[in-house]
Amino acid sequence: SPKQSSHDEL
Amino acid sequence: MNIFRFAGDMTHLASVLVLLLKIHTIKSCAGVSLKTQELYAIVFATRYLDIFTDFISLYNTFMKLVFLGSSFSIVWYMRSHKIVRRSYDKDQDTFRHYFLIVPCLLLAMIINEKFTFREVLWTFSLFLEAVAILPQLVLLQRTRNIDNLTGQYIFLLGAYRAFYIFNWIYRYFTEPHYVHWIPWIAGLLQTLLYGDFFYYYFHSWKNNKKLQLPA
Repeated sequence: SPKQSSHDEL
Repeated sequence: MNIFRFAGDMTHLASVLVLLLKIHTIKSCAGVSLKTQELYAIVFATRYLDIFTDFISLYNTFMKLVFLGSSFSIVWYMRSHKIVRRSYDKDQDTFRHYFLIVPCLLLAMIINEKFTFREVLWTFSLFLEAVAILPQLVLLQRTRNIDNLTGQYIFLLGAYRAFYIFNWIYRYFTEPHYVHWIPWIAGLLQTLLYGDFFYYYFHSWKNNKKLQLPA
């Protein structure tokens, strides 16, 4: 599943 | 990745390295709140649960390891290092940080994007990060003075979150459907919390005198 965009941040 | 987020990550990295270097070099943690450092260790531990399950990029994984390593090292230095621990002012660093953890956990159970173990802890880490600086700011009020390195540490921490706000604005306008109110509100609150500190930090820097926080 595409990584949830908000979880690609530190 | 955009310039705001990269600047934010580098500023955040600088803040933890400045602190770790200070403690390692002068073997003292005077003026540093252990409670805030413990809260930050919890923030990173609960936010990076996916470090081994979801690979996003080398940069992402590397930075997570650095933040986890540095925050736990700082806590170790302040609690266990035979010389550093002597300079920890536990009588002044009395903020009951568990009063921050429980409400953040409860709030994360209520407000989250998905009610799963990892998502709730991820949301908890955002709320906790927003308030994690409080014990440090209270300690500064108590000790009334701030040595430059601790001031730089707090300044860099505040700047990192301010950069992230620009990052969220940028992503909102450049990525369709990029809307995440939870980190946005938590991040905005966190930056506002630093607001008054910035005001006094800037004025002390401008007048080139020791930072005196109001009682």
